[in-house]
Amino acid sequence: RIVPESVTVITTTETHNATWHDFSKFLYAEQGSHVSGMSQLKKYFHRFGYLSETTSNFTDTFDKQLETAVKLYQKRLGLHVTGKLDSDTISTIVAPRCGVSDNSPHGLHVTRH
Amino acid sequence: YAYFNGKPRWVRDSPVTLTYAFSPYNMIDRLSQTEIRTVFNSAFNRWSSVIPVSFKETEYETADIKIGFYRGDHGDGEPFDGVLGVLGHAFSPENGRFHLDAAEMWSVDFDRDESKVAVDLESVATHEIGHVLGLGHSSIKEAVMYPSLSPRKKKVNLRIDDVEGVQALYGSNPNFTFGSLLQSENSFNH
Repeated sequence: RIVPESVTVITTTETHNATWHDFSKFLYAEQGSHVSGMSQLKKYFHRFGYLSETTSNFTDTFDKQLETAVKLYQKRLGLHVTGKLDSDTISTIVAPRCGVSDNSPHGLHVTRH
Repeated sequence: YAYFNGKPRWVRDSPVTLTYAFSPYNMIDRLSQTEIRTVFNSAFNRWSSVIPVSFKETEYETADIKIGFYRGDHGDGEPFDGVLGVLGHAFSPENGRFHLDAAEMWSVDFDRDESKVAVDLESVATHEIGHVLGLGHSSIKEAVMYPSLSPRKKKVNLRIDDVEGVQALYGSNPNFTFGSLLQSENSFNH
């Protein structure tokens, strides 16, 4: 279901990157949801190693691939695996972090250099 | 703990000494050079206390590990994004590049820095050194190698997960005992 944008998560606007903080509007989203801007969340998951490079056409729909990515993210980050964007998951996503991918077989593209 | 593909590590004749240096052109003003060097010295010492690897500051051009603070697109294909978001990144062995986002409110003393977005430099330095040595991200929240760090949070003590991971790459420092680590973890938990 589509949730209102006024939903509050544990984090605060002052303490998180503006782009990632927008992800708080996806709180409680689950497979089948369509929320404007969800493609940015997919890009986040792609960047940190949860969506494959072949999933290049990132839409605003919470599809099966995104659910799989969320589950993998929750597992790798020690969260409760629900496949849904619950409060703990969103709080972890918007938190500041290291830029190295969580699925980083070669580190930061070292082969390019 | 996790590794990069192929478990790359620094291969050197024993005793292993890795050199590091700060970029003369890519530093920050909000902390003094002494404060930055002190923090990094402490971070390197945490790792060298558990593995038979020591770290020594040297000239930038010849250093194994090159440390710098950069803004936005800085040429490695992984642009920084301003305050918070991505805090830093480092490359796997034996690349040695170690980059921090210059836009962050880097702090060495939260009593002095009251900003809500202050980030502890030693915590991030300790984490990125783990990558430089060959560790990937851990799923253990308390581990130094867990990927995220909240503002105003300090996490510098290596946990068992971090230690086991890095010792599988380099072996154990002969002076290290897991008993001392367990003791510090227990006192931390209590």
